[in-house]
Amino acid sequence: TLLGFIVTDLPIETTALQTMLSGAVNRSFNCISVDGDMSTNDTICMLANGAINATKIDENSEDFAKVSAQVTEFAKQLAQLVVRDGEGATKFVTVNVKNSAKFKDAKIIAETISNSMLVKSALYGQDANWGRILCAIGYSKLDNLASLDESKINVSFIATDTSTPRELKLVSNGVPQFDIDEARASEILSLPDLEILVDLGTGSEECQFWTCDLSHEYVTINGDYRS
Amino acid sequence: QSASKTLDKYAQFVPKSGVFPKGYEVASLASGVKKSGAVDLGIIRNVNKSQKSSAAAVFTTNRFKAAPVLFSKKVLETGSGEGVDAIVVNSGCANSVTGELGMQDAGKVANQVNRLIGRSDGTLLMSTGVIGQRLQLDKISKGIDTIFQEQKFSADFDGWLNLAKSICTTDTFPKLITSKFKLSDGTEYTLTGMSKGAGMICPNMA
Repeated sequence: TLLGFIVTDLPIETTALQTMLSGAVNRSFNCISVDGDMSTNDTICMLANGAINATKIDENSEDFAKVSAQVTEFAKQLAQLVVRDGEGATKFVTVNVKNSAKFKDAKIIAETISNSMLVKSALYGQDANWGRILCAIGYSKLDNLASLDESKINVSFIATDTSTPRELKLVSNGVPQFDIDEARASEILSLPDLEILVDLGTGSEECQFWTCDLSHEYVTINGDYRS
Repeated sequence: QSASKTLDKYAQFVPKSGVFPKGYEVASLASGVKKSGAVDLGIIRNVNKSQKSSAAAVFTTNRFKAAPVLFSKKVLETGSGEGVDAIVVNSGCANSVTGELGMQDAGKVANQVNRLIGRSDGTLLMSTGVIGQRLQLDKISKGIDTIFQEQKFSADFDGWLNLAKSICTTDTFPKLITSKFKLSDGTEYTLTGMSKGAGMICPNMA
């Protein structure tokens, strides 16, 4: 279960606060997955008590956008801490799906990759099994193929430290790279943080989704949770 | 090996100090619901009286919404998001798939806090833990009374960190972030946030 709250001493009008929180959550807490299970209890709330002397913020206020951006950034940090603490997690993975015709499709594809047991197992085993990433993209439940054109798709592993080459191309414009540098792939996959970059080449929308690997410890924890 | 991972994460992600917004007090204690004896009950309350607070929330879209979710939704609808002055969090028992009895238990917890803060409909609830078991009301109710009678509220870093610990279940570290910001006219304000979660995590809240 995901629970959380954000509190501030700003005075914020209630509907503006709801707009602020809902927008922040859609780019943070609703873009994470540890195991693909949605709890019956998930709740994020925000309180603004107006304890500081300031003009009450509503959706027309000059500071509305700025405060909204700060709340979104806060929510992203809190959401990512949850993924970093995923049960048994040894890897923190950013799935970055960009240049999509629609945000909705980018999110569906990112979430599908993030919830693939086989992708998550390979990440735990530090196995550069990128075919599973393609497979997950291929079964994503998209309404149509406006955002997914097999001849334009690019998939890469991105190193999250300062080592180079930073990007390891796995699929280039729909063509699988059979001669990938396996040693470099292993180096990248041995890092605690990893980025999987999917460039759909069909538009300009993008979605960042955060997930973790699937380890033996996850099964151990959840095999006898009630105890 | 897992201990070493826990150590790394705690050292890496848990702050050692923080800045906290004006007008809030926090408290937490071990009510006995968690078998381990760890803190499992927390309350954050708004003590600012200069104006009514504003509250907003997003909730699970799972069809089988737990009692605290249904109860909190109703509080926000009833008050249109105004005048929420307390959030009660309990861990160890999710009060989920508990039907009408679970709703009654949720109401009892909230009404006890409402009485103690002198409000009606001023309390939101959050629960997490085992699904399908009822709240151990005796322990939680006694814990709430202890918090108020022994004046356990504070506004310092340890108080906020312990509140972040009181909502944890299989988490290996408390998740707390705090920061000060400035409005365009230079007015300084503070955001503080906390979260919990380690399993059953793929939210789609609305």
